Amino acid sequence: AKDEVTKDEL
Amino acid sequence: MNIFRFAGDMTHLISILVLLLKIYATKSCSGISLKTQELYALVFLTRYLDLFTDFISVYNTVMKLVFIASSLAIVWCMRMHGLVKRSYDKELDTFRHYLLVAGCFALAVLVNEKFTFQEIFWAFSIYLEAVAILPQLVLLQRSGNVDNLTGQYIFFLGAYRALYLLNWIYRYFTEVRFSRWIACVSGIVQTGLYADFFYYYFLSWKNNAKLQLPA
Repeated sequence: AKDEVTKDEL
Repeated sequence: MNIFRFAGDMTHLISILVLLLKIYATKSCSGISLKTQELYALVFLTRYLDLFTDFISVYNTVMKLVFIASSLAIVWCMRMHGLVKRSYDKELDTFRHYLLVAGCFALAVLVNEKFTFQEIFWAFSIYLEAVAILPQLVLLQRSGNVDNLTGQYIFFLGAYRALYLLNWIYRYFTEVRFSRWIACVSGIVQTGLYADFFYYYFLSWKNNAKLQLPA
C-alpha cells in the first residue's frame, strides 16, 4: 500500500 | 478534510461555473482568453490521471469529474458554439501558451516528488495552474474588457487561492507529515499572479466605470 500521503487535494 | 480546503474547492468550482454560465447566458466570450481556459482544462486532465487507479473518496472522484467536465465545457463553448466563438478576441488573445506548457513540462521532469509518469504529470499540472492566468492577464491589459469577467468570477478565483493557502498553513500545524512544498511554492506564485490580475481587473473596472459616467 502507498504509505505516503496520496494526492488527496484537488 | 478541513473547512479551508472544502471552501477552497467550492469557491474554485463556483468560479468555473460562474464563468461558464456567464458565457452561455450572454452567448459572448469577449474579453475571455481561450488560451487560459485551455490551460486550465489541461491542468485538470493531467492532474487527475489517477482518477481510475486511486480511489480516495466519493467527494474526491466526483469533484475531479466535475472540474474536468466544467473546464472542457468552457473550452467547447468558446471553440464550437456558433454565437460564442464569433465574439472571441482572436486577434488579441495571442499569448504563446505552448511556451508555458513546454516550460512547465521541462520543470516537472526536473523537479518532482518521484520520477514516475503520474508524479511528473502531477507536478506539471501544479506548475501549469500557477501560470495559466498569464494569457488572460495579457488579454485584459490589451483589451481592458471586463464585461464577461464578472466581479463574482474574480472574487471566487481569489477566495479559492486564499482558502488553499490557509488550508496549507492549517495542515502544516496540525499534521505530523505534511509536506506539499511543490504545491505550496507553486501556489504562492499563483496567488501572486492572481493578485496582479486582480489589480489590472480593478484598473479596467474603474476605467470602465469612469467611461460610463453620464457625460
